[in-house]
Amino acid sequence: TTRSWDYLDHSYHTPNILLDKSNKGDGVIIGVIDTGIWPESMAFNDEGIGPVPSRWKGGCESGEQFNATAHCNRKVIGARWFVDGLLAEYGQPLNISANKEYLSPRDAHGHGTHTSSTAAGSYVRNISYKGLGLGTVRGGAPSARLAIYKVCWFVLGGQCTSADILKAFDEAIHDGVDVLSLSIGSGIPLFSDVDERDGIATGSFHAVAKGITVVCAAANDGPSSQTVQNTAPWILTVGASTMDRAFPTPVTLGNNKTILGEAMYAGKEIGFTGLIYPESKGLDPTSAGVCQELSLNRSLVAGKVVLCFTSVARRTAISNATSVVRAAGGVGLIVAKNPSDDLAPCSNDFPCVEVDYEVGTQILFYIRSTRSPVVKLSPSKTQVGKLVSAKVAHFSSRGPSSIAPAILKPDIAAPGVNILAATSPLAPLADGGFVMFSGTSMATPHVSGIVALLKALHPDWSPATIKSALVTTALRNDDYGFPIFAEGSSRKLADPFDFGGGIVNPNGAADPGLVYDMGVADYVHYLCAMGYTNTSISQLTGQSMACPSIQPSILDVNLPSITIPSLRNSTTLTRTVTNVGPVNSTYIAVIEPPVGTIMSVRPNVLAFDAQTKTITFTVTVFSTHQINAGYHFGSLTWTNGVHTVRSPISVRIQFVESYADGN
Amino acid sequence: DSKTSVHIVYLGERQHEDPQLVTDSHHDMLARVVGSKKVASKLMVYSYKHGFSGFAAKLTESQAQRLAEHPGVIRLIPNSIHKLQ
Repeated sequence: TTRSWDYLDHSYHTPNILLDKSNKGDGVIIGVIDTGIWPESMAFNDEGIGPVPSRWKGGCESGEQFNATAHCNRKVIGARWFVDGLLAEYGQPLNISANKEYLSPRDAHGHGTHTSSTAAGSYVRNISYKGLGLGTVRGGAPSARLAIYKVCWFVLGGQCTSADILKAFDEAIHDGVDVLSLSIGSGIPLFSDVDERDGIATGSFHAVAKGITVVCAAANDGPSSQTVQNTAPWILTVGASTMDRAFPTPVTLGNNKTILGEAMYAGKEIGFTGLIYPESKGLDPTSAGVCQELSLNRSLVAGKVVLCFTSVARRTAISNATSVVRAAGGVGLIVAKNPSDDLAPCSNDFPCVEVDYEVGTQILFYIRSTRSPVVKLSPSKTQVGKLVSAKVAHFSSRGPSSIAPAILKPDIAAPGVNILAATSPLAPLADGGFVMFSGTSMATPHVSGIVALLKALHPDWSPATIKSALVTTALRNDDYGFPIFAEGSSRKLADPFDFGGGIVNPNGAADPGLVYDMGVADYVHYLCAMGYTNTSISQLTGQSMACPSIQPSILDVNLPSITIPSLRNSTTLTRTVTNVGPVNSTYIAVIEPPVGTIMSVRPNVLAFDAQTKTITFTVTVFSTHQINAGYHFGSLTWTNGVHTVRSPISVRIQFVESYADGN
Repeated sequence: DSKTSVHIVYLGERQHEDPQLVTDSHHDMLARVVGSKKVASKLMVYSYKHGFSGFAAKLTESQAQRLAEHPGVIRLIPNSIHKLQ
């Protein structure tokens, strides 16, 4: 967070509407359902924070290495832990032999401390990761309070059960949180919105019905389409973007050519030393140079830097290669791979530099053309600003939703790559209690913090109003005016399935002009439109519900986006906007129709006054081609000259229905 | 049939304002299936009593089946795993 808030124009360096007007989120309570908290972290000091809000009904629970009296304060006002669902499955005691874990709110893993400090951590100045990314660490709502619900445990890689998650929801609703932040997902295929196995969908329905905004991670299964999770329309689903910061690492070849790779290498320079590519003889000479399959001869590798290639996006290939090169006495590693935004330091400050295939091939050609190739590896530097363009992260899960493609997911994106925040000092890569993590887990609390500020500024706004304000004001271009790209293979302009409305714009969301509001009745409309039975819907809502005899259209769910997954000839849908700006305002529609469609809006001028606060309008979309196509994207923007209320539009023309052409 | 696993018994909206009464009703319901309040207490994992009504309990398949048939039970679902992102 030493850069992310600056990137979002949400910094104390510059005049900041939302941060100032909301008093930095003072009085708002963010519940974080995660791996707990490391309470001694400087990020949770309560200096300058007022008394605990009187409406708070929660509390702190003591446990192993966690003393409620000593470890909770005016910043961390709640800390509880729920493990019985996991223990009942795996038996007691908890099998924590592989990792340290505490039967208490104390966070051994570090993930919960990271997300909590990103959402509402206090200011901690002069923090860096081994000199990289120096700046001030803080949460989005630095004066908001934190209520910690530990449900995820450092066993089997980090697990949380739906029974424990549901209990956390149940208690958080009782305790009086305003926002719930969940950096948790399940897996594909998804459970339905009315299936309690997705404890998040069920728990969040009840939370949202009580006015609590629930912010969830979109998951890390990108860049493939239809991988987004936490897709219920009442959830605010967050994808991950990069920001305008990079860690270029000079790689100087013996021919004096310097190439910039990427790494988090904070060690000493590796002066010119031998460079090898483990090329074998025979019919498949490149097989020996595959990073995850390296098998090296110590006599050839000792004291040298190794180049390898991999097509594996995850870091396992780099980890494996690092271990093998180190074991063989190598002093450095250059990995040629597709960009994956999964940068991390290698253990023990071992230099492992990532380059793309093009650069990797240049290095390989240099090795092949030289009798004694040499290389110099310099420490990584921190680069910020306009030279580094933001993009949707490779790993960020993409829409459309596999449950309901007409409901745009993810809703929004926020920085989630190389986020420096507090962690458990037990986390393997921690540096002085801080670490850089990447994931939609890290993007989620950025949005949770902003939601807390919006809640402080507009206490009467519903979760749907907050979501609408965020989606319709999100940014599609970066600060420097360039469109935001989405990392994948290959890189392309980001579309709504990559980042929903765009990258979150805190100050814009504070004053959105118009909003698309929803309540429980609208969510029931959605469930009816999905074809869920009255019984199923009653199961979810807990009340007897009856859908209208004519099934409502899912396209009419009052979302701040329009997604038509199957347009044949034409379709008309309805939306209702509420004026939350100046009472007397007139908005006109600006339409950017998706390719292959014609769109009309009626009325195309909306005039609000003291009597008219909400207006319903219709949107008609015609297809101009008789073809089964992929999605095309456009927008509908209402503007009064001051406010720009932009809804992303996604349309797929389908003349043959149920055609398995996923995106 | 002696092997137990955690099931979530979802009962929908709360029937009582008092959370203690909600929890008592959960124990009563489980006790009717497992034979006694003492056994029910041992098998109960969580009582969901604030935001909604339901409970999680360690159940054998036959106990789960009997609970699923109880008129007050809206849905009975096995526990499942979520992961950090």
